[in-house]
Amino acid sequence: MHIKGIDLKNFKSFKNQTHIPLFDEFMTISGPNGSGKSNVLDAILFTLGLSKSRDMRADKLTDLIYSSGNGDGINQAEVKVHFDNSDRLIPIDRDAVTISRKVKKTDNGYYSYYYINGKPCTFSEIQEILSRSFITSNSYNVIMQGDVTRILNMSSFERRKIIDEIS
Amino acid sequence: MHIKGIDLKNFKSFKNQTHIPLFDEFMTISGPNGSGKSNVLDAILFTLGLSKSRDMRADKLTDLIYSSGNGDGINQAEVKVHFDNSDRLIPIDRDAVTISRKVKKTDNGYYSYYYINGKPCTFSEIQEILSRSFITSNSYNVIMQGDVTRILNMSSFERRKIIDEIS
Amino acid sequence: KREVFLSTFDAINANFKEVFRELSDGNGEILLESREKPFEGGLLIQVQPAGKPIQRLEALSGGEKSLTALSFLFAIQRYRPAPFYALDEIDMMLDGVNVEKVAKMIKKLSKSAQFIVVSLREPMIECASSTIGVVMQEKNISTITGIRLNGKNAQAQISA
Amino acid sequence: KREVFLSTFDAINANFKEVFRELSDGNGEILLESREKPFEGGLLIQVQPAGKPIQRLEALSGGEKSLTALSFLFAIQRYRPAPFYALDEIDMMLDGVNVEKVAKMIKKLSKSAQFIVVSLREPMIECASSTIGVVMQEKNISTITGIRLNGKNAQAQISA
Ligand SMILES: Nc1ncnc2c1ncn2[C@@H]1O[C@H](COP(=O)(O)OP(=O)(O)OP(=O)(O)O)[C@@H](O)[C@H]1O
Ligand SMILES: Nc1ncnc2c1ncn2[C@@H]1O[C@H](COP(=O)(O)OP(=O)(O)OP(=O)(O)O)[C@@H](O)[C@H]1O
Ligand SMILES: [Mg+2]
Ligand SMILES: [Mg+2]
Repeated sequence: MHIKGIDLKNFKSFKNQTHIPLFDEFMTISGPNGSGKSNVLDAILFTLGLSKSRDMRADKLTDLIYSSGNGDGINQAEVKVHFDNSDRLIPIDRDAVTISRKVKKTDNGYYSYYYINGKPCTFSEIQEILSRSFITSNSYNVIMQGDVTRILNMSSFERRKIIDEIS
Repeated sequence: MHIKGIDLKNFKSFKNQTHIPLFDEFMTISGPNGSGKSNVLDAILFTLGLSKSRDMRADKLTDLIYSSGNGDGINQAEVKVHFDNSDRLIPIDRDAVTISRKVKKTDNGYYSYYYINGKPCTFSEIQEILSRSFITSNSYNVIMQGDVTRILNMSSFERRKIIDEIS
Repeated sequence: KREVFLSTFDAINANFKEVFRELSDGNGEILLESREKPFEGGLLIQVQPAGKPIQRLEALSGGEKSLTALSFLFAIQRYRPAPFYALDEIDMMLDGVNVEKVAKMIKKLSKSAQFIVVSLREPMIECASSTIGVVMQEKNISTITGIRLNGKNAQAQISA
Repeated sequence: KREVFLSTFDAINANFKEVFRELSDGNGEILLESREKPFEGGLLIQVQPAGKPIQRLEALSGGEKSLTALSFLFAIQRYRPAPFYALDEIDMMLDGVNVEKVAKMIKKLSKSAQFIVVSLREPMIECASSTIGVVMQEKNISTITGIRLNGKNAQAQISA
């Protein structure tokens, strides 16, 4: 299983419908400071429900919706993460699985919707599916910017818990 | 006023008597990871009393004394910071001023001695002299490794206090 | 439960020793505070960079800390790879030689997992199989500039 | 006291605007929560990187945060230089273009203060007037390898 591609629309600095193709190999994302590199990783974390808005440098979820600063009336952001599931690591009997998430601003807050292959589902369904493919919010496959030595700063108990999860 | 040079002996990874010449210009210190670059800055902070041992990655002051790990019996570290004082910014009527500090391990703790031009003095005398040349522990002329954005993470009150000190 | 935990722990510890040696030429290991009752204690990391005594983690340099943390991550990856890894500027405190060592290791590990690595450092970008460029176009809008397939150097233009 | 504070604040604010524009082409300023009673409020930093709207400080990228923090430091330096500055890898989150911009600014500021900058990045080392090399010799002992006087390239061997 790997991520085949990501589609973003109005997510953080990705205003226009943007497709990012990914391959099952060692890929780097590069570009000038402030160009949107970390926002691409935030898009993955947002869609898979792996992090709270604070980790994505947002006070509230609606801060993730593109804004040019002068009220352009965009009230929704959507990200799709396309997986190659030919090894059936995701317990769904299809070669291609897409997990997507939408956040929509409303008058008194926001709505957040998750989808699996286009069908609405709950956050816990997403969590259930992903945990069986070893993707959980405290698994060690994501390192945010500036956080590379996090594992050294945590307590010895927290470190041991990582091994608990794996065994 | 500027730093003309530093002499270290048994301070952190600088075991042998080491002289580092400095000039009144833009200098860089470079070298491989773990070679001792940050230890040079720690030596300046230690001698001028600008930081607590925690900031120098030491639990206690005696962790700053060179140790090869197998008890080589070194129980003292000394650093001398030589200033060019021809502009008399340091309120001492001499062209060259040396501030030095020694830390010595004892059976039940340690001693720490400060010297100005070779004569023993107290920490508060050092603080007094340095604050008149705009060097205080919370002035903004030192940035430790990994701490470049500290000013953004502090409270707005703390930031305003920086301006208080300057005016 | 204890048996399963200990066999996982021992396998990851063996990996950690190997990875730390490969990245920094030194010795490293992970230890349990209590092997008898592992769930009552924590897990310690002890490293000895090349030619140095065993260090307290706090006394390590910035680059040494990065290599230690990455060794732990890669030791787990070798035991049970996650499907993908997303790493954001993990090389920022590394000197050129160490960036290259980490990049080579990721290249090897990428045979059993997908690695997506944000980096500004030349040795990391050069070593990757492909690179995605991101730029800020007009008013605060990010676009993807294209994919460089390193070595094959085929520019695949991406339609936004 | 309030008058003195405000005149210092205004001078540093003017510097901050200039420095931030020079480093990032954008607009930045520092603001008082209460200009009437400055000592009852705090100090805010508001920046707008080139071509972007005004940002909350948390929403900035790693590189943008570094440039903002450095702009504040340099703005104070221009108003009242400390005798020396000791900066440890301030360029670790900057891309190559920004490392060069910061290095050029330090070069300019070093006419009125001494700058000692630890760095692993080529553009910073190239721009300095001289570079001190540090290496780990035998068992955990650091030595100074020499001073390179950039441009003049005179190798001055330092006796340890
Ligand atoms: N909701 C939003 N709408 C528009 N732009 C946004 C939004 N949230 C964040 N941004 C923009 O994203 C930019 C930061 O992008 P990001 O953190 O991905 O940069 P980066 O490429 O990782 O840079 P660096 O190399 O400095 O880490 C900010 O300058 C900000 O303007
Ligand atoms: N008391 C001590 N005795 C001997 N060595 C010490 C002592 N304290 C620290 N060290 C050594 O100093 C080394 C760290 O040096 P330092 O932090 O200056 O490296 P650096 O050149 O800044 O590296 P980086 O580029 O990774 O930041 C450690 O590896 C440690 O072995
Ligand atoms: Mg980033
Ligand atoms: Mg360092």
